[in-house]
Amino acid sequence: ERSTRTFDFASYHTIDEIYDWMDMLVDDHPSLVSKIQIGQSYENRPLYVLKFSTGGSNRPAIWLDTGIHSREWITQATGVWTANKIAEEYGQDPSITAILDSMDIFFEIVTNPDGYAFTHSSNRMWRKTRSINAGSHCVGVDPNRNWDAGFGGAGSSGNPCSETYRGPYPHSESEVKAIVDFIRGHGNVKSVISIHSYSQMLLFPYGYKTAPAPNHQELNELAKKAVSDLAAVYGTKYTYGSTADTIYLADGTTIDWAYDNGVKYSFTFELRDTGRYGFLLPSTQIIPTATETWPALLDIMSHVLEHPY
Amino acid sequence: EQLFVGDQVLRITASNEEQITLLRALGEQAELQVDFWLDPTSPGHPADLRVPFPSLQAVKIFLESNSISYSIMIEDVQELVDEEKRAMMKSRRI
Repeated sequence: ERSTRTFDFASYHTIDEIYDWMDMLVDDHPSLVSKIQIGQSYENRPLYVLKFSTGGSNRPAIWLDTGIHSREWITQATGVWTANKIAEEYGQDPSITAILDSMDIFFEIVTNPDGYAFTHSSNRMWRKTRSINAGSHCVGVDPNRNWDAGFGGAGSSGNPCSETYRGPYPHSESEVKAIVDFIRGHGNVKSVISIHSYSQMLLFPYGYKTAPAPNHQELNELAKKAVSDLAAVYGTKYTYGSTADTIYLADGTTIDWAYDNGVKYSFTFELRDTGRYGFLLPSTQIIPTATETWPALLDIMSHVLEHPY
Repeated sequence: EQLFVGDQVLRITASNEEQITLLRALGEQAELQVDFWLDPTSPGHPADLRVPFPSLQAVKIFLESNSISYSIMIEDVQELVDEEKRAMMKSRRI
């Protein structure tokens, strides 16, 4: 009998191995975890979301996603470890128990399945979706520039051959629209946490403008505490701040769309590396990376629980 | 399957806005096929650039002739990709 206990969290896995593991996690925790499908990718792969719920109906919810940029393998691997940790720690860890006793967590681990499959089969460096761009020989849209928030500005590209190509129109990518429709349909999502790599940063809105968000102070304080607790594990140093202040102008991003649509606690993580391996982070660093990220995620989720709005 | 034999990743540190502009222009030259892993943002912040082997010499000449400092972050991308594959195969066998 296969079980999540035999799954090697310290290794990278194919999309099929991750999807099989999701079914094992549901089997191992049937009263807490379920798997829902929120749509299909461009190449018709299912978009699976793990739902963690202890009951109630339409409870306030937290959305987590990893792997929207397919080549950032450390994020999908961290997603698998974190989802398992949530399931294993419910009933053990007081923080995650309190969170799940009042809120639901929705976790999309392979947010760009076509791109992820392509990194395994054809091009390890692939970042975008795999949609065909009419009139161009270049394939794919940057799914983190395709959201309807500052769409089309200088912080994205109109060139289909660019890695930051925004797409023909907002939510043109089915992988993005599926999340938009899910969050709008749910109507009670209080936090969106999108996990990327690399450069060790914790970012919050805005990216499409330099003006501070209305809740800048609160988000900044929360980010400060989260990166401090992350660093306490192995000393990994993160910077934090709004996307525009900390990195650059970036339009059409997940967290800007979420924030503009009423999701106050919206954050992007940029996980390891500090500039040795980049996207090719060795699998030996999967568990340390996931382990240090866990307290930061708990800080944010606990803050959401304690600050209902 | 695309291979990256001899490709290198350069960690580039621009010292002023003019050099940032030069780096962005470098990224736009389709024939070089370069790929920014970390985009150039502001002076002093590193930008990581994967350069295909055939473009390496041209890119390094460009950087050096414009006094843009860089170091080699990854000597051979394919070696790391191969190592990653070996680790996955080993895990599957176990």
